[in-house]
Amino acid sequence: NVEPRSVPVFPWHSLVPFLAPTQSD
Amino acid sequence: APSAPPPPSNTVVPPSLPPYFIKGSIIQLADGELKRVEDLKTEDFIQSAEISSELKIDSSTVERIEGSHTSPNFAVVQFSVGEHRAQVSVEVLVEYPFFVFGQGWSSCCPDRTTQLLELPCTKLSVGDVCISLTLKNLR
Repeated sequence: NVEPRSVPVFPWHSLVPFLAPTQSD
Repeated sequence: APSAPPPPSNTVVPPSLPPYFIKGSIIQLADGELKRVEDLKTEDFIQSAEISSELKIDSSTVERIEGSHTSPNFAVVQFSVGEHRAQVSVEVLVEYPFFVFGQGWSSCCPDRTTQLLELPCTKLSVGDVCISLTLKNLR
């Protein structure tokens, strides 16, 4: 039997390349 | 709950083009729904951020795009982030896609993005407003 190959699932937030700088107010 | 990416420095250099931008990649939204990367809409990011306990959507306006001094394959994109208009520059591969509000995936070199990733993409331009994230409730 051949095991079904699992498809990688990526979280939505990984698509955004950087975090905005922390605001200090 | 999603684990937050590390805190930003002023310039962020992704090591390479991540696999999740390849057409057909499966993306899980915050409510558990699965979508292909090319089918994502602005609302998907907004609704996912609303559900998230850690992250919220911020808008980042492209202020400048210029070639990198280090390699012709890279570009430096300067953003004005959030209501405080904080300046952030990112050095990315020219084919690196950003998600523009109300428009979709855009890159400095959309032809190359489509060639390498098969991801439908438009040209990223000065004035475009991209989706970015910030942490909620930071003190």
